[in-house]
Amino acid sequence: YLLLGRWRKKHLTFRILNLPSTLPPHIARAALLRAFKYWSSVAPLTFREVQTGWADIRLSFHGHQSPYCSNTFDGPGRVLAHADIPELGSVHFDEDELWTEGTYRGVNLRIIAAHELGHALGLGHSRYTQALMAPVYAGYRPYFQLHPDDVAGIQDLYGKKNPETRNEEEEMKVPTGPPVPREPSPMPNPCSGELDAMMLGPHGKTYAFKGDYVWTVTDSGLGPLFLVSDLWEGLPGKLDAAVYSPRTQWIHFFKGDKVWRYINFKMSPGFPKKLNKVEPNLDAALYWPVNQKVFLFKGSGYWQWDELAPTDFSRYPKPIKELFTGVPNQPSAAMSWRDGRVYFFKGKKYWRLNRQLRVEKGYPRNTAHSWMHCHPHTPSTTASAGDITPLATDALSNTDTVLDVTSSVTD
Amino acid sequence: RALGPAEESAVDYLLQYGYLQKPLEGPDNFRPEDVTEALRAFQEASELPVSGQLDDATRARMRQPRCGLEDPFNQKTLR
Repeated sequence: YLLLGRWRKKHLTFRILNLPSTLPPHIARAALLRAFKYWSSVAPLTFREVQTGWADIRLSFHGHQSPYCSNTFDGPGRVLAHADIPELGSVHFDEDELWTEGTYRGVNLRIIAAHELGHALGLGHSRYTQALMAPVYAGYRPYFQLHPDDVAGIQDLYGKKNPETRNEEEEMKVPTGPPVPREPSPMPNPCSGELDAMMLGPHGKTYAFKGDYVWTVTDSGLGPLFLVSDLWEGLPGKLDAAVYSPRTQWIHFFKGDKVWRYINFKMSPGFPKKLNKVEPNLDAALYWPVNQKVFLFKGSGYWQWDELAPTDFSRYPKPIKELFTGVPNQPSAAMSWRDGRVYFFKGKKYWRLNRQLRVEKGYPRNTAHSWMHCHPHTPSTTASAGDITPLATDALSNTDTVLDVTSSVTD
Repeated sequence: RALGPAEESAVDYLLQYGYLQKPLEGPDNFRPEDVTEALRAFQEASELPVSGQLDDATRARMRQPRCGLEDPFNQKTLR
């Protein structure tokens, strides 16, 4: 990373002066607000929006002509945006670009805005071509997150996020000691390989749900088990399904005939609601980034749901096997993952589907070995609180490697 | 020697993004070795084969959408 300057304060105001014509305003705004969040979630920075008057950071769109910018743009392609370094604060986007969100088409507004905010906060370009601060746009990534070089640069400027400003999600990383379950509900053993739900959540975190508990699954091992209600206040355990949509930032949990909606760990007003257009007691749910829809599964059927448009469910449920070739009926969990593939879980096994939604050769495989980093001899009994010691195998570079290495060892 | 149009636009790119430094005084044209060095810096930063020649891969990379700010990847111009 390269440092070009820094703000002498850490609590900044911002103002969105205008929006692009190629996106619905609320989607464009959500993309810009999300761009700020990438930086405020790794450094002690806060950003407060103002609707009028002066602001530290000012975002606007202009084209070949601009009354307040000598650096005009060049039409679609090539230069996408530019920004001044601290403490100037102007961030300009080329209004002639096809600004999009949640699709591989056009130019992703959220990612470019996060890059330009990096400049406005004092970062120069990074030599890592996959870093956010790389000069050339590397295209839309459905589960985008900052590169370690981006994080190192912003923390070099403003320090690490300090404890009092840590949000609930940070708590996942620093357990205050084994969570004490309020009632004696047995703590599940992730090495049993059985799941109620799996979810690729905000910031690319993988969450596994079983009984009243949830834990994260990372490349190097499992996070501590927490009561679901400790993270998502008001949410019961023993869930039927869970799904996060990067398109809306909504997390939906399903249980029985109810649905809960959260944004990060905050329940949206008016929830839980009664499920009325799809059957209760669902089995699983996933978000498919290719068509940006949520899929709900029960028995041998599925529903396809557009979160932002009225969906005609009269032609559903449709047979799962018609669209997801080779997967079992009544899955216990399902998710689209960071590697662009879709995963179905049932019993102790899981199936991996390619981009054509066909089960790949060599599946199903064992969930406990490949996802929960468990050795074959780990007892699959229900452990009591605190003695979960997932026997993570060697820390490998990424879960996919774990999947391949473990299975080849098994074979 | 006079530059062809493709080379001209490549030099503009290298200038715009900080790989070539406009001489503070004296004639505008660049010594061939400056352009070669600037191309090498760009190719290395773009994880392209470092040839110092304006090959197709380099031209394609220069056409990719990007940020309008300069790149600090040519140590000489950065200094």
